[in-house]
Amino acid sequence: ERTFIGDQVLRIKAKSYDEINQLQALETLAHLQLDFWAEPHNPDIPVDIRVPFENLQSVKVYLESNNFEYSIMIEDLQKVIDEEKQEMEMNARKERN
Amino acid sequence: SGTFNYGAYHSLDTLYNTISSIAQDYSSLVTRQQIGTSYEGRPIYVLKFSTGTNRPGIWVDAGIHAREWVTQATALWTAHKLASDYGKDASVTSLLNSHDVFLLVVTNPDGYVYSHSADRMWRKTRSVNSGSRCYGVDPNRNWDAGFGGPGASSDPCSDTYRGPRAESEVEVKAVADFIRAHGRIKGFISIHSYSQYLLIPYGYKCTNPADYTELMNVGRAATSSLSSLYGTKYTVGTICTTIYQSSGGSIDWTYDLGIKYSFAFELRDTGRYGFLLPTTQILPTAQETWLGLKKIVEHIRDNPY
Repeated sequence: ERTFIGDQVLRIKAKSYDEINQLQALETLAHLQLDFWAEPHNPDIPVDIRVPFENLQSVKVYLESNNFEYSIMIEDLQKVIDEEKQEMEMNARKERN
Repeated sequence: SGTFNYGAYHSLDTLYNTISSIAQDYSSLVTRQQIGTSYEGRPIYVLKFSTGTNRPGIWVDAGIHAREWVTQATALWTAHKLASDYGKDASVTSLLNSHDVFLLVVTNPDGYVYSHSADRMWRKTRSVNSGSRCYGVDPNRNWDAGFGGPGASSDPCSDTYRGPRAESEVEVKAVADFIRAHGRIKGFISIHSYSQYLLIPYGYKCTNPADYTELMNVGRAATSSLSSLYGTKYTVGTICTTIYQSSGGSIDWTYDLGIKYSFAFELRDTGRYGFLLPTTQILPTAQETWLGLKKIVEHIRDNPY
């Protein structure tokens, strides 16, 4: 089973269409294995990207060195998935009872 | 039986059992139809809500990208709502007295199972791509609408891989064949999450559809009704102007086929969870979405073409 330990979801606020273009360029860098949950299109709408743990540093350095405003939407994806899984198991037990 | 917990995420088996239960519990109104089989051999079930013969139809599907669990949950809740409100709610009753509704709760069953068992973030089908180590096709880049154009990848390892040809995915072909064979589908609504958008064609090109003004007005009325419950804010617009250019999408195909009322819903996001929306959010999401859906289907009912 694939795990997502240490993967984060970053929420990026682009300030201009130039920054949107830069984020779109990021999408083409396949080696970073980024999963765009919300795509870069319009500066009014934040961009959400799931970043694998091993590429977090590179992506954050890229964002910070280009003055992107971002926040961490999900600190550790696996933790949230584990909670979700536990909740599902608990619900299934309740239903069996 | 009334014991099903709509406020929880469930396995495919449980969803399928519940789909069967709804058809049994409301047998005079609802039938379960198998419209195809997934790549890995799972049945693709549609719930048909019908009170007579030779009616025009409205299509609703959910969860084409498997990881969007709230989407399938919302569709299942909607199925129960439609069935239980018939004969009680005047709007639902008049809708189902004039139109059939087809509801596909799990559009990508293989992906749904894979997201439960192997990769929670999976969004594609599970077909084998010959010559590649990577599996699956993005089923919402695989429709015959500008296929192969911008906003879809030709790389089988990409999450937006369009596939070798339009309708190469059996899950897509099953729906397309059903729509073509029916011939009188008047509305097509595809439910996704998350982003809080109500989208209209086009995505494969950046020009407005001929019915742009009407579709935008319907969309605004729907999202205004949706927002009245919990204040969730939606953006209405074409796929290209609201998100980005993307080819091979379902509502572009249906619109070009002549189904004027073609919409894609991107359901709620609180800004904290993305595709991991907690179960406490399921019922509010379903309830508010229903208000939006109802506005759309009422417009379809009242504006025959």
